[in-house]
Amino acid sequence: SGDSAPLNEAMAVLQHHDAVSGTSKQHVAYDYARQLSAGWGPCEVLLSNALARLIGSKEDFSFCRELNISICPFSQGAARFQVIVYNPLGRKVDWMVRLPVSQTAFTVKDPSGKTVHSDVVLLPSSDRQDVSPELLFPASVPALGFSIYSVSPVLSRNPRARAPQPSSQKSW
Amino acid sequence: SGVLAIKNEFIRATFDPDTGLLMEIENLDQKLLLPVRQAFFWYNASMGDNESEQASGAYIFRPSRPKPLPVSRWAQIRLVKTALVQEVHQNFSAWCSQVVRLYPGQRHLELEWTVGPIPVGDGWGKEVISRFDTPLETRGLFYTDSNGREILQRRRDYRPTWTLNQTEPVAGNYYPVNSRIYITDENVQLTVLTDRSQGGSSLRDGSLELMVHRRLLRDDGRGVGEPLLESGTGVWVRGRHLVLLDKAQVAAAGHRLLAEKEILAPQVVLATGGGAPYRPG
Repeated sequence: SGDSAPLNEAMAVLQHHDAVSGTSKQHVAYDYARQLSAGWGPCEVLLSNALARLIGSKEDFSFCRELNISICPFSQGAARFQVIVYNPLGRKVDWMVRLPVSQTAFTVKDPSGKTVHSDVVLLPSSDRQDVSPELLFPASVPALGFSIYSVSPVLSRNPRARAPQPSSQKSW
Repeated sequence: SGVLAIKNEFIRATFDPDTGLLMEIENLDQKLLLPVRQAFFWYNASMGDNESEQASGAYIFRPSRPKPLPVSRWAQIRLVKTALVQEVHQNFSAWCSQVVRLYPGQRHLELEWTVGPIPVGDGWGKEVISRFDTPLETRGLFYTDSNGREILQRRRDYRPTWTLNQTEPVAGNYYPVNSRIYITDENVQLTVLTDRSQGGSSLRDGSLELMVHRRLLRDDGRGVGEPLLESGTGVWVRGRHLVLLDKAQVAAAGHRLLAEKEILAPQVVLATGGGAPYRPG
């Protein structure tokens, strides 16, 4: 079972000015990080339960905590997968999804099964000497709701050339 | 060679082909063009001087000189252009880089900076800033949001409720920036939204700066008892600045909506699909 209380408590502790402005001693900073990390685990379970209920399907959900540095073992390892985009805003949002991947072409389908334009961009990496491919596609998400996009690899370099196929994915 | 630019329906950003630095932002919708030079600088942290023994530390920001040093006078750049994104990758040094990004339909310019580990082998503590220089005549005024509440007007070398004797020309003009800072000449407004709380200021008319990272070698004697110095090679930080150029009259609508979208950003969760049907209970 999931629980948001530990993260709640960690966030409450981190209201202290030492945590906000970085004026704590180093060992205290480590402890702040430990509390946040410990709180996030059960919160992920809670989110997974909520998503399973909303979607009507029990999934092994994966949260990419290091997307900001283009690291996501799930999208980099899986051949095909679903991307659930949840919008906490009270209005519809159009948003560009970016995921690190290991293949060079994908078919991305929106919740109605229509193929959306996608690109795999080979980006020069500032931190490493290699290039890191990233999958980009535009997502449209309803107010206070979610959209599910399905991603699968293609051999063709042009994902748009693929005919749309029906899908049962929902957008709520 | 030639002009280097990224552009969508609303924004055009031009880069100096000689230096690789951002040179100009154009709002195509409102027909506004503003020369904007953006680069990274660092303040040399004070160890204390004849005026005061106060060193720059975790609590105290006190540069030894009012003028910051450039991280680099030019950036090595790479351009990425596809139908879904246009990016200019700028590499300023081994520890400072940035991606300037535009997506289709986006009304702001996204600057994703990566700074660190800050080298301190030279014995100098460093406080790194991103600075935007424009020709806007701002008459000593700039605006920041304080503690997440209302946006307050800040005036250089001035306090509204007492006569200020300014002894720290840089730090004495720094203010908390929790989500945004802007400058305006009452016709044109340049707004920068942050993804985290930072310190910021406008130390010259038309200029705007935000502190992105710091690494210091002395304790400031204010209670923490140790310098703001990570062990080992040090940490690096990645963050984003969202830049809006608007007519002053309509700028608030733009930055308020964008800030909402930023603070309540969509959350991405991945799954393999094909899971068992789930019913509550």
